[in-house]
Amino acid sequence: TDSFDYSSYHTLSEIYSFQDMLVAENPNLVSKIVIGQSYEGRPLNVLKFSTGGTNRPAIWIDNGIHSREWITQASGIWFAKKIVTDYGTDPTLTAILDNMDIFLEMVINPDGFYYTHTTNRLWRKTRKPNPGSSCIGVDLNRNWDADFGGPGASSYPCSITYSGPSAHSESEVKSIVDFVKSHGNIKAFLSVHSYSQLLLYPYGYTMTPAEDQAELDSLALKAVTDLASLYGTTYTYGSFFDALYQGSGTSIDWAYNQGIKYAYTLEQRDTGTYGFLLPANQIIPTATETWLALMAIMDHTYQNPY
Amino acid sequence: KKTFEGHQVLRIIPKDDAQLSLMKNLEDMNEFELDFWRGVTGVSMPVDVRVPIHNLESVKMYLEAQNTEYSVMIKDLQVLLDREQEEMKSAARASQHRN
Repeated sequence: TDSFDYSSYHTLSEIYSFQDMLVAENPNLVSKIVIGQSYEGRPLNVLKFSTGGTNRPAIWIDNGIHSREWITQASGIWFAKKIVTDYGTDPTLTAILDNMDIFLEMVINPDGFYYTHTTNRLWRKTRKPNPGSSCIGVDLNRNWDADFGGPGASSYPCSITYSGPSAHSESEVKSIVDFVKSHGNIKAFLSVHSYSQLLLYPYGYTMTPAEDQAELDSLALKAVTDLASLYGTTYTYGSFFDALYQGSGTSIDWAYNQGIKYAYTLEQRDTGTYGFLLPANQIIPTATETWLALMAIMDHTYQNPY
Repeated sequence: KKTFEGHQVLRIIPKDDAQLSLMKNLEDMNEFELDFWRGVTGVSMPVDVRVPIHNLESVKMYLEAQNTEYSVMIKDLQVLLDREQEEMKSAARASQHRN
């Protein structure tokens, strides 16, 4: 993986190969777990970074729930390499990994991602047909059991925010739900999107503040400050409802309601130039600055056990 | 393969509640075949929307008729997509060469 081109976008098969290479090169640190299958039968791979122990507290990171947000999957690759490179050299990450595990799903929506490479670069949803409709796919970030089907999601299959027929109806979501529940010790749930430069915490479905709003807010400030320290990229932060819009059935609201306090959605670059078509030469700078925000949250999670 | 020749991405910043409401109406209109890259959130918050070439004139006229200002964020989407595709190909070629 040293010669892997991190400054280029890659196909799904290249990403799967990368994952296998990383595992092969780092057998004592990285393993691959297949938590399920997508609608079209692709594996839902999660990389587990662990230095040992059983059922340690853990951090969940996912990328690519919306398939056209290519910077997120590309960043996921970079994050994975960063973890193996920094373990043993970066004291903060080393301390985290000596006590916690990190789970990284680089491509939550592989069917959609494949479709963006082959047919429609701007596809967002899954590729599952909707009975009774000619429109395809579900918005995986409206399919979670957190005020499912409420305001900010659509019941219309042609909408880009179509929630699906029922909560967790999509295997891509259900697989994560089952995994997180069976693990039982996930302490942070971080979902990476693009391109609005936002750091959001629960709730999205209600304007009622989360019980931990004060802590989540101050940690968000720390994370976006760290992120901005590299290239000056400015993020807005706040609750999903306040900083973005009302959205029901989202992953972080579900995670928070499961008792995972540190639940955040990151919206990576960029605002107003390229949108979903961020040039490849911006992958590494974007991933690098995002990593600073992730590290702030991961370190806080480690330092503040609950 | 779906292509996007001449499609533009417009950036619209609603200045008041009236324009915000106009944007929300636009979001619900199917006839323009719009694809909202950044949805309607609030006053002064940018809305980015992909407009197919065959509806560009109508959408721009609609916005202008409502005194809503917009800017062109991406002039021709396919040009960017072609560039992205070419970059991926050349990166893959370079990788094969290294191997």
